[in-house]
Amino acid sequence: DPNMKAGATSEGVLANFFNSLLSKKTGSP
Amino acid sequence: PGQLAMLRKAQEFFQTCDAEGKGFIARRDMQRLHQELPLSLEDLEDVFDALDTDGNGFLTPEEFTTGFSHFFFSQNNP
Repeated sequence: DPNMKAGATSEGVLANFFNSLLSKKTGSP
Repeated sequence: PGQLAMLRKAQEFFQTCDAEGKGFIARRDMQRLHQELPLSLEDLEDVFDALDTDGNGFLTPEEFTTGFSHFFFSQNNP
């Protein structure tokens, strides 16, 4: 199912994005 | 309690993306994060499209929070 694949991909890309924001915040004083 | 922490983080991240304080995030705001985050422009486009559920080209705080809540609770509830 292409829709399911797209959903899983966007979930991964969102997790990557939010994790980057989290480490940016914790990384700066 | 988890809900409150999630909302605070969502608000904080929304402001990071909406550096001009417009009250919404445009596609170019997302692209600007390319300089700050270790993500490609293509990744940031995908993030924007994934969050922009109504596809109008703007991310509202509600859309952003909804997307973030899925991530937040999937991280905190294994």
